[in-house]
Amino acid sequence: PLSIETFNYASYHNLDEIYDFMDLLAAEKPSLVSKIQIGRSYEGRPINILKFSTGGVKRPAIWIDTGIHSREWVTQASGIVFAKKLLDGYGKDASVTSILDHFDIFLEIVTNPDGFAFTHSKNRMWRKTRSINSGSSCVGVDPNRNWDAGFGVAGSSGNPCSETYRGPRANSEPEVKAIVDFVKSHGNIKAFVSIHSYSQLLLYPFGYTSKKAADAQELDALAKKAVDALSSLHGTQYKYGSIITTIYQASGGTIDWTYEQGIKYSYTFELRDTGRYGFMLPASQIIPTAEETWLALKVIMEHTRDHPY
Amino acid sequence: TENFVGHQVLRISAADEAQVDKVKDLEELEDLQLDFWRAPVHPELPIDVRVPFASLQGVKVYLESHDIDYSIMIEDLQELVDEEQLHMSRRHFM
Repeated sequence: PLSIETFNYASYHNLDEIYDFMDLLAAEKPSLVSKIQIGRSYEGRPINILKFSTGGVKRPAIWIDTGIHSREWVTQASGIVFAKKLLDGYGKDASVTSILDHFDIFLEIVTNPDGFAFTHSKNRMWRKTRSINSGSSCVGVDPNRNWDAGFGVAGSSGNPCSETYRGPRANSEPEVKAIVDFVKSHGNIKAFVSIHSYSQLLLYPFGYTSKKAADAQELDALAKKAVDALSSLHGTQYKYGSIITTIYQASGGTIDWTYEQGIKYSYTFELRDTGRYGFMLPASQIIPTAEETWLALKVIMEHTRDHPY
Repeated sequence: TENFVGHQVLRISAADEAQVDKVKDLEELEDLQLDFWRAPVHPELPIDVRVPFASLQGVKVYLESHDIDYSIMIEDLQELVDEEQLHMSRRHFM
């Protein structure tokens, strides 16, 4: 029988296996882990997140999501490893224990379930959601252009056939709306990390405007610290900076919205690699990628813990 | 199921803004079915694009005729997809 110990963390998994894994995790340590459904995808799949909590009510919280772009398989696979590290770490790893003694952690491993299922069934290269665009034969919206932050300005497309199609309106995608509603109803999230691949970058707001974030200096210093920690494990080199200065103008993006909601520590990772395999990163690189990223995540979580606001 | 036999992923290195714009012109041609893994933005950043087999010849001629440097990042995408599927199915029987 499948168990937390026999689960193969060094392999890619399909949607059912990941959802089964989430149930295993919640069953393994119900005092620490619970599964919450925050909505339903366009095609009706449950949108599930894991909550790691050691008690308290409406405690300050940290949010991590992976897989918003469905073809970026190393991100969902890394999310599974992060979940295991949180489960194992509490009570053993001083840093994880201290963070969980003060914060709840929410982890959404499959942020775009319809798209992810489609990469396993029909098209491995699928990136967007699977919503039907009226008046077009092209399907799907880019869920990282659909947020209400600079929505519709330069940095996204109005063409439903484009991979960066912003959608008919902000939050049109149930996968995005579910997170928006959760963040607003929770109201006490202090750090928000959305994980993509590839390019090996650590990015902070803004993407839709060249206006500097009010906390840009602190975010930049923290990004450097996180990237140094990441590189210390396998020497993987990352660049860091604001989205618009480091890569390009991108509007309607997740962390621009979370930052404008007041979540200061808003970051996006672009995991391995820099362009040998791209989205087809071999499964042999799942564990090393997740391990190095975990070091950077811990730096961000520790900083959040030590700098209440 | 989408088949990627013969699809290649090219890494394009634009020398200047003008060459970036030339690549952006390609992006507009929907018939080519290009899938930009890394969008054409500015010369410092590499451009990665998945090119279906049917468009490969035309795209390469276009790049070469504009002296735009490129290399082949992935020779045949379907091979990697097959490898990945094999690894996953093998894992099922471990």
